[in-house]
Amino acid sequence: KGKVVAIANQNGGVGKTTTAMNLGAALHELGENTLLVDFDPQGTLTIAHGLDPDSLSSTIYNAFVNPDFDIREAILCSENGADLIPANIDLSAAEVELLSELGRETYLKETLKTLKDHYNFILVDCPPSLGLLTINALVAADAVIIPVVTQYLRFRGMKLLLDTLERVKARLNPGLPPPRILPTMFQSRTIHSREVLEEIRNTFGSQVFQTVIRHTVRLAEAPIGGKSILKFDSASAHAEAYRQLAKEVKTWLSVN
Amino acid sequence: KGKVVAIANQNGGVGKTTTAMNLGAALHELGENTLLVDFDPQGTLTIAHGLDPDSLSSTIYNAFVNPDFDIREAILCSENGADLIPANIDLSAAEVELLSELGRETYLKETLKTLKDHYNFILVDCPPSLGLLTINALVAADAVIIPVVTQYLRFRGMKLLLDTLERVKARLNPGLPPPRILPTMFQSRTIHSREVLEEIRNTFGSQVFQTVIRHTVRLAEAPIGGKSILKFDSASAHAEAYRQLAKEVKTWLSVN
Ligand SMILES: Nc1ncnc2c1ncn2[C@@H]1O[C@H](COP(=O)(O)OP(=O)(O)OP(=O)(O)O)[C@@H](O)[C@H]1O
Ligand SMILES: Nc1ncnc2c1ncn2[C@@H]1O[C@H](COP(=O)(O)OP(=O)(O)OP(=O)(O)O)[C@@H](O)[C@H]1O
Ligand SMILES: [Mg+2]
Ligand SMILES: [Mg+2]
Repeated sequence: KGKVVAIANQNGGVGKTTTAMNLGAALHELGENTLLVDFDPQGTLTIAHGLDPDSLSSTIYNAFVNPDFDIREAILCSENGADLIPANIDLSAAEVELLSELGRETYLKETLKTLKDHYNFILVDCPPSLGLLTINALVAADAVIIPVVTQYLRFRGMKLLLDTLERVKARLNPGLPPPRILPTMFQSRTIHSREVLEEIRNTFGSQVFQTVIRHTVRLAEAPIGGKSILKFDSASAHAEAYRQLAKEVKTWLSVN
Repeated sequence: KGKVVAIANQNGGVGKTTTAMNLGAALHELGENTLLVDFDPQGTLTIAHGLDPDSLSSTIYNAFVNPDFDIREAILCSENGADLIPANIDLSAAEVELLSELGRETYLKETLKTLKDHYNFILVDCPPSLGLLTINALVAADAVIIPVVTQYLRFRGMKLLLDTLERVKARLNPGLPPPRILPTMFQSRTIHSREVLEEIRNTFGSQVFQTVIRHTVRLAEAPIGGKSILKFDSASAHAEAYRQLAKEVKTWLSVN
């Protein structure tokens, strides 16, 4: 059965979407049938695939709020390898619509249930908040990846997310393993980045991936043409880092 | 009379707090009596001053929800020059507490009213969302600065903020001038950054500051010791950029 992996951090601009895009492509390259779910009303993962969120006939919103909708109608193929369920601003209505529904935190889990038979990995790109959308992703998840930028001010907000994860685990998803932390936008030439990375490793030990994603403009460029880094600059160290990460994720979730 | 300047962008990690900290220090250096207001429950501006948000006796929260609280009790002096009203997680309760209050969008405007007689500039560091806190800051503001990172995916979310500003202006703050855009984390060595900067200037013309803040690890390091870049590395090009920005802001708001 396939694994749902939520990519979450309520801090904005830490590399959630970039992780979903490139880890998805790398898992596909390893032969794993992979699905990406854009779960951010801003639709950034959808934009990163070269699509216009406002011109889509169906999105994750349709399947999320309406259990009778055939989710396969919202799945798009991509030249990057992994399939995509896109999102747009409609999704922001879901938080209000579901607020008083029974079991409102479990809707995404239900939505993705049948897809776990068709995909080895389903990566959910979370919005930068801890509202009902992110909670739904954490409840549906078999594992959680937290991208963290190696800068002093960015590393500080972790406590809120970890406390939320504990509560989700205790009440709604007891099987959830400890989250894994992915250091991103690492600037190896600076002492500051190295010191923060060291602090992250001292604090979280083996929960931190060996793979570190370096700061590179190439990751900001790739999405302009709707490409993953594996397609945009396949032989680069940056593409290699995501291949490395994909292998670590497979080992962690013991998928062989 | 002093001017309230909101520093807002619902996207996270674009340099709102860094702008408040360093523009505040630079305005003070020019002889302008300046106050910084941390209006983010994460308390990042408070942390950037070397303070522990959890050990404060009073914060902006006390004055914001309680009109009888003497706001001067919450003002702290700082070695960086500009005074500070700190924030902590208590502030996140305010959004719920004020939700059904009459005139809930005008609370901050009332809170800051008397301070406009004592300060030339009051800079409000907004949280990364468009909830009641940011709306309060936009209603209280005489001007708005929007930091934008010169990366393709980061530049895309502007429409939502600009639409919100239009609605605030139409219903609650008719005197609000067009916002000014501050390009941040600019990497002059990359074509990508230059292309996005060009797109920003083509789209917004004279609304974009001449000053551009470059990507530098020094801006991530300075807050560790609770310092602005003017104190941490006064002779640097980065400190100079904020001095430049302070002059532009003074001219824009015709304060002489
Ligand atoms: N390692 C990296 N080096 C340089 N730029 C990067 C890197 N990773 C991501 N970026 C760029 O940083 C910006 C933020 O990344 P991304 O959109 O993935 O973050 P996010 O956490 O999904 O943001 P949001 O919280 O807004 O959804 C984007 O412009 C992206 O292209
Ligand atoms: N020009 C710059 N170059 C490099 N790093 C920067 C620059 N400006 C800010 N930073 C760093 O980037 C991170 C985000 O900046 P900052 O906290 O100011 O953004 P923000 O918009 O206030 O974030 P949030 O939305 O979380 O409140 C911080 O670690 C900061 O030190
Ligand atoms: Mg994202
Ligand atoms: Mg901030």
